[in-house]
Amino acid sequence: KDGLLSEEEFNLWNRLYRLGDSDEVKGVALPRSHFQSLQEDRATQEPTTGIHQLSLSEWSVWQDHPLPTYQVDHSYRCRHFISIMQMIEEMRHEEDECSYELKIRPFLQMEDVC
Amino acid sequence: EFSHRQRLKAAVHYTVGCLCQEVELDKQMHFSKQTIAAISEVTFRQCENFAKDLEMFARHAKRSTISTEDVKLLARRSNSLLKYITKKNEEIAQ
Amino acid sequence: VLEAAARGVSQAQAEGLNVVDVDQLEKVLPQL
Repeated sequence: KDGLLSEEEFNLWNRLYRLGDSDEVKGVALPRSHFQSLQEDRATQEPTTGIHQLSLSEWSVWQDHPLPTYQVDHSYRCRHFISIMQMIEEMRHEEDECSYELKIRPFLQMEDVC
Repeated sequence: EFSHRQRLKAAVHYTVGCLCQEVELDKQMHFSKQTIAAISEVTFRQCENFAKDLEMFARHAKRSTISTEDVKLLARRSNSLLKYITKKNEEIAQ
Repeated sequence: VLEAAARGVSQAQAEGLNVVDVDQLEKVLPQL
């Protein structure tokens, strides 16, 4: 009723899900990111032993198409990412000429460029 | 509409090429044409995303004109980006 | 654009390259 775990739920969580000192992996963390093109205070990151750094690129082989969803569709950001990954895959083996450039260049009008 | 969109894309692509050229000179590195194309496409699509968000922000505030406040809202997730945009806005206003 | 370029350069430099190709951009794309 107060929004917190009941004693029974807490015990279940503690037993099945909680990561702690006795576990090899004590926690997970996303790698910290900072802007490289802006002046930004970068807090020095001490790598904490036992904290597993998640990888954003380990499964990129799977990320060039949308995988099945259940009740919620993929976000626009997700579709954007997938489309760029597909584009990269298509261009990967191009040599010399760039197909994107060849397609888009006829539309360039210099008065559009500041 | 298709032609207009492709014109915009071409302008973005050209500009991205120029910006990358500046970085090349600065860092003594080279960008492949395909990398420039990919950065260009990312930028164009991100601009579309920004435009949709900006429209929603303005509409939420019951305005029919997108304002600089809407743009600042776009940058809300990053303190450094928000600071940068706010500073730029003040410079432009002056 | 500048952020993508900067991250691409960092990735290429980390790999000992002086060319930023799509292989390098792909690696920085998720965080970007």
